[in-house]
Amino acid sequence: SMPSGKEADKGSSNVIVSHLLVAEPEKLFAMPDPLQPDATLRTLTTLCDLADRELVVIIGWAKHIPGFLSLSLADQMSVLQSVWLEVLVLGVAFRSLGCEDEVVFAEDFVLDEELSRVAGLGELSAAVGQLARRYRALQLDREEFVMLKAIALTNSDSVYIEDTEAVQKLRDLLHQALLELESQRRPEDPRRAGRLLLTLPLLRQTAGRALATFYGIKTRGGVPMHKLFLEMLEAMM
Amino acid sequence: KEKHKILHRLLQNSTSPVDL
Repeated sequence: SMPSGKEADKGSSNVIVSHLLVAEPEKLFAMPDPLQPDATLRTLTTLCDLADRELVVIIGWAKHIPGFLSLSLADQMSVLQSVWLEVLVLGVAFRSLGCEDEVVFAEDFVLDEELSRVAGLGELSAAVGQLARRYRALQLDREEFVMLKAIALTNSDSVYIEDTEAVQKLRDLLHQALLELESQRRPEDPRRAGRLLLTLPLLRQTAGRALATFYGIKTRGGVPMHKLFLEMLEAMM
Repeated sequence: KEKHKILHRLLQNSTSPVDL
């Protein structure tokens, strides 16, 4: 039914949040190869394969973000090349909210401290764990998660973006939707939206740690990596 | 751009998203 009066004012942000909730991709499974006898190789191969499939999903998801397809193809590429790891890491942190000392890369691929350390992923897991703690303390919910993920997409600082104004417009639209969402749901906490946005520096820092980790794996070699994953890693270097 | 062939292709393919 159509909202009226004061309810109508609440419409626009709710439309965006509902849209983002529907656009949220199905969860992926990591499916570690039980026949791989080398635990480290199994962990790293599983992680890189999962990240490659996440990438495909993230690219498909970005097309559903309001206004993203109105950017030029070149700018869509520049934006995705600069923020895909932030989007990926935010998803992992959100999945890990319920687990204090574990990182949930996928439901069937959960790494504790020891498993991570053995595979050389100790620093990455610690960084994602720190980010997850921040969101746990904030009790980040699903609506806020999808809003924040969309904002992270449009928060690109890529120097290759040609029409920065168009990207700024998308960012403003989503920022406004977050402000409206929080002012409706938590009028008693006017700092809520700001608190969420203040997690973006840690998100970028964590994505930087992920980049260093993946680049290290690539440099050392021995772990199969798909072409798209390599292409996107290269784009960030 | 040659270097980013796969991303380019994925973005170009079905440029219009599936109806939600």
